[in-house]
Amino acid sequence: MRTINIANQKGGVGKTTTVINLAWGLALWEKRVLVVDFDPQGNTTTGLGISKRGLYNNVYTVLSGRVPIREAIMSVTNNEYLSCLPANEDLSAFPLEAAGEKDRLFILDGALKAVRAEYDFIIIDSPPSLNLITLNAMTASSDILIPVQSEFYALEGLSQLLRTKERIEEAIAKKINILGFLITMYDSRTTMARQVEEELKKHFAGKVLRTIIPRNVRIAEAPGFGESVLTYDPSSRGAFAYKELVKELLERI
Amino acid sequence: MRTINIANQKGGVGKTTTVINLAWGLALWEKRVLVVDFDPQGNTTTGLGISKRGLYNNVYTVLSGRVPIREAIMSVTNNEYLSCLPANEDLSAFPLEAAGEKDRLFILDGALKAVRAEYDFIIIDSPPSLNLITLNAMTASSDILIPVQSEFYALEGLSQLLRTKERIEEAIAKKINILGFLITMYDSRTTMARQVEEELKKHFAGKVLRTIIPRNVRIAEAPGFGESVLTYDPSSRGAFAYKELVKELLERI
Ligand SMILES: Nc1ncnc2c1ncn2[C@@H]1O[C@H](COP(=O)(O)OP(=O)(O)OP(=O)(O)O)[C@@H](O)[C@H]1O
Ligand SMILES: Nc1ncnc2c1ncn2[C@@H]1O[C@H](COP(=O)(O)OP(=O)(O)OP(=O)(O)O)[C@@H](O)[C@H]1O
Ligand SMILES: [Mg+2]
Ligand SMILES: [Mg+2]
Repeated sequence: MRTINIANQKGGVGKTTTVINLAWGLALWEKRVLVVDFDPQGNTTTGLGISKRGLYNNVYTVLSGRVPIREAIMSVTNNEYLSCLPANEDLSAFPLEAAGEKDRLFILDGALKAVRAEYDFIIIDSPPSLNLITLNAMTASSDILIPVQSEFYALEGLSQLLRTKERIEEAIAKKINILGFLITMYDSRTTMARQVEEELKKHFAGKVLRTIIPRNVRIAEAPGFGESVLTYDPSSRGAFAYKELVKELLERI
Repeated sequence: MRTINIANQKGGVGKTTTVINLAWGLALWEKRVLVVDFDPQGNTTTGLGISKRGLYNNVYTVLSGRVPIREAIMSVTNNEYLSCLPANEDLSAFPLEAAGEKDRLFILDGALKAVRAEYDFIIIDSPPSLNLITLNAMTASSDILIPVQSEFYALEGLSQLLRTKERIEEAIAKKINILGFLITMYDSRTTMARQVEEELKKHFAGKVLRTIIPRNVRIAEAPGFGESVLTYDPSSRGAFAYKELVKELLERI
C-alpha cells in the first residue's frame, strides 16, 4: 500500500495530468487505486469525468466531519479498479479553517486511515502552492513524485519544495520517499528542454525518472472526454510514455 | 496612471509571460512602467534578468516595513522606462503574517502610494492561488487582465476568480475594471483551442481581447536570456502577438 503525492508549487507542470494517467495506468494493471483530488480547482475530478455541480460529498465535507469518507468516494466509470475522492472550490476554505487546529498537518492522513487497507495505491493531486493543503497531502503520503516541465522557470522552485518536504518530515517524524522527478511536456526539438534535463540530472542524479513525457496534444485532449490518454488514444506517444511510467514505478516500488 | 493585475489561479496559463512582455511592450512605447512581482516563485524577477540570490530589498521586506520602497525598486537592464519591484520566496510568509491585520487587504496598495505618480503603468504578477497575496494584488489595481490558456481545464476556475473579484470590490468599495480575457498558447491546428475560444466568447462576449497569443517556442525561450520575446526575437509570431496586445490595450485604456 503506497500513497503517492504528485506535487510542485509551479503551476501548469502536469500534476493533474500525471495523477489521472498514472492512476488509470495502475488500474489497467489491476491495482486498486484511490485518487484524492486535493486541489480546490477540482481538475482531477473533472478530468475523471465526474461533474462538480451540486457535489455535496467531497474531500472538504469529509475533512470537516460532515460526511463519512465512504459516502464521498465515487467509482470512475468503465474502470472497477479506480475510485475518486472528488473536490470542488469549497476546499479553498480549508487552509484558513484548519490553521488553528493542533493536529492541522494530519487532517487528511487521519481521514484516509479508515480506507487505506482497501487500496494498493492512493494518488493525491495538490494545488500549485505550499499552503496547508499541500502540507496535508505530503503528511498523508509515503512517496512524492515531482513533475518538472522542461522549460525555463521549471527548476526555480524545486529547492523550496524540497526544503518544505524536509520541514514536514521533521514536524511529523517520518520520512517521505522521493519517488522521482518526472520530466513533462518535453519537446526534443528545443535546446531549452535538453538544458532543463541536463540541469535536473546534474542536481538530482539518480532521482530523475528514466521515463520522459513528451509534449503531445492527445494528452491535453483526453480530459475533455473524461478519459485518460491511455484509453482516449492508446497508440499515441503520450499513452506510450505514461504506460512506461507505470512500468518504471512498479519496478521502483 | 493604471495599475493592471494579471491574475488567474489556474497554474501555468501565461501570467508571468504576459506581465513581462506587456511591460516591455509598453516601455518600448516609452511609457514609464513599474512591474511588481507579487509571486513568491519570483519568476517575473528572474525573467527580467534580476538575480534573486541575496536579494534583501524586495516586495516582502518593503511590505513588512523594513525597507523603503524606492530602495527596493530596481531598473531593468537596457530599458530606462522599465523598473521592477522584485520578489523571492520570503513572500510566502506574507499571507500568514498579514492575516490578523485590520487593513490586510490594503497592504500592497498602501506601499505603492508613495511611487504611483512616477509611472504611467504598474503591472502586478500574481501567484496561482486566491490567497491574501492575490487579494492584495486585486485591491491595489484599477484593472485586471485574465490570461486563459486555450486548453480543456482553462474555463473551470474563471467563475470562482470573478466571484472573488466581486467580493473584493464589496470589501474595498471600489470597482476593478476587467481589461479583458487574453487567450494564450493558442494552437489553431487543434479543435480544443477553437472550442475554448468559442466557449469564452459565449460567456464573456465583448470582454475577450481581439489579440490571441499563439503557442510559440520563442516566447518560452526568451526568459532564459532575461529578455522579453519583443527583444529576443522581434520577428517571431510571439513578438508580433504581444505587440498587437500593447496596441489593443492602449486603445482600450
Ligand atoms: N505532456 C503533455 N503534453 C501536452 N499537454 C499537456 C501535457 N501534460 C499536461 N498538458 C496540458 O497542460 C495543461 C497543464 O497541465 P495540468 O493541468 O495537468 O498541470 P497542473 O500542474 O496540474 O496545473 P495546476 O498547477 O493548475 O494544478 C493542461 O491543459 C494539460 O492538458
Ligand atoms: N504563448 C506561449 N507559447 C509557448 N510557451 C509559453 C507561452 N506562454 C507561456 N509559455 C511558457 O509556458 C510556461 C508557463 O507560463 P508562465 O510561467 O508565464 O505561466 P504562469 O501563469 O505565470 O504560471 P504560474 O501559475 O506558475 O505563475 C512557461 O514555461 C512559459 O515560458
Ligand atoms: Mg492541477
Ligand atoms: Mg507566474
